[in-house]
Amino acid sequence: YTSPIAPPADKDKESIAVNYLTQLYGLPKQTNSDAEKRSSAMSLRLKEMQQFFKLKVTGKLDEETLDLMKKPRCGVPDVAA
Amino acid sequence: YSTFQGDYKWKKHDLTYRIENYTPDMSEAEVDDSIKRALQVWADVTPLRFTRIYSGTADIMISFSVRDHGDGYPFDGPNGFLAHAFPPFEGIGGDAHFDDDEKFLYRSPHGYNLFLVAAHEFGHSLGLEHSQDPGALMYPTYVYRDIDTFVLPKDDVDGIQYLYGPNSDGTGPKPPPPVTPNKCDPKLVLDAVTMLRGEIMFFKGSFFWRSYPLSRNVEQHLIKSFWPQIPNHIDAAFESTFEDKVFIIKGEKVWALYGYDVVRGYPKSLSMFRLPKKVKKVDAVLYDETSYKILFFVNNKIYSYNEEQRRIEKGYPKPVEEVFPGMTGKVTAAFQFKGFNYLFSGSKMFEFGAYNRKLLRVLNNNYFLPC
Repeated sequence: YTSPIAPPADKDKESIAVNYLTQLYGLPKQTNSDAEKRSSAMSLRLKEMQQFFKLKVTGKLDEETLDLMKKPRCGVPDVAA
Repeated sequence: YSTFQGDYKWKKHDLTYRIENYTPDMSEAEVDDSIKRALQVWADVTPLRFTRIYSGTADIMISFSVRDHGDGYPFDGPNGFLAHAFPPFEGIGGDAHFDDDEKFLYRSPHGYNLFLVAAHEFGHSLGLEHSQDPGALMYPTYVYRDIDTFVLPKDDVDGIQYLYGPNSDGTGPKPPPPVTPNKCDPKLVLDAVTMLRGEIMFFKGSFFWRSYPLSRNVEQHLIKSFWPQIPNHIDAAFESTFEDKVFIIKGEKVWALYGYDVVRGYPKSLSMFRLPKKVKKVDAVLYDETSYKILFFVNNKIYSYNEEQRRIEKGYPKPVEEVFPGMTGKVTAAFQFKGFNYLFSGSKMFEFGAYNRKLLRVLNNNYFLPC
């Protein structure tokens, strides 16, 4: 069924989010070492995703947002495909 | 709905498709039929026509593969991304790729139904992007839908007809495409309302809204995207704080949720609440926390069930208007919140004091469901 799949033990939340946002929301590959830049890029894409799915737009990786990232879906980007 | 920016649509209406390989999950005939019906979903509502070819390059090339399959968008193993497709343009444009690490099935609601996944991907192959309408086929996340009764939702029909116009035969889709309920509709009549551990849940048709009181944030979801076992178009719902469960009622059946999980051993019969056998349907249920009483609205009468003593109270059923003076219309939904009882009738919500049951205000339906 389609309820959120059990959190994969060996993947931490951060890498699930990075993979999801990179594939679907154009998060640049994490090349730059500048942590500040990276987290603001991540926060911006999180807001885009939360906006798209009408979640609370926090820019933070909260439970609701992570749950949605774990749902089976189409691999075509949601914005700027 | 949304379409790919730029002029990404086919310049012709007669398109070809080719199934390059098969998944071991299903027979070839089942794959052929799933693909054919998935394309027909779009042909039914547009002038587009699809012809299968068995060699050479088709407009829509269909294949099953795993992980890195050479298009720069590797799949990710079981679950996660199920498939992807490219909008109309030369070369790879229109092609649809299915992740063969998934379990694709022909009819079962378990695993991923190939017809549903393919119909979604072909929306991309024709020029649609993802929709924000949670009821749309082009919504990004997979939701199982009954494929025997599947009708392309109106949002998707609007999107594809924006690109290609309506079916040239002039025969519109039968039955009419389902429309996702709009919380701003002033005529919205709700099926049921309940608390769920501090959230308020509003049910309508195949959908529910979940709202966090005092927050403007409201999410809308297909019921089946959370609980495939729970039916659409429910009659009533209520949260028992005594049992820490939400009970959902349709006809004579009762399902139970513990948090967001469906409780095993359900559905049970409505008789679990000792209602008379003649009661085949309830219109609304109000859980009264002040007394642990459960009020069942059946037409214009109320049955009061004492949860602690597990029996219907003496002197019931009573007319609704005797229990809630001023409540003259049919009650379709009800819930209690912060010491007030809210009864929904038509597109209005009647507010009563929980203790004195005095009618205090008549409000619009979306008082708690901000538009």
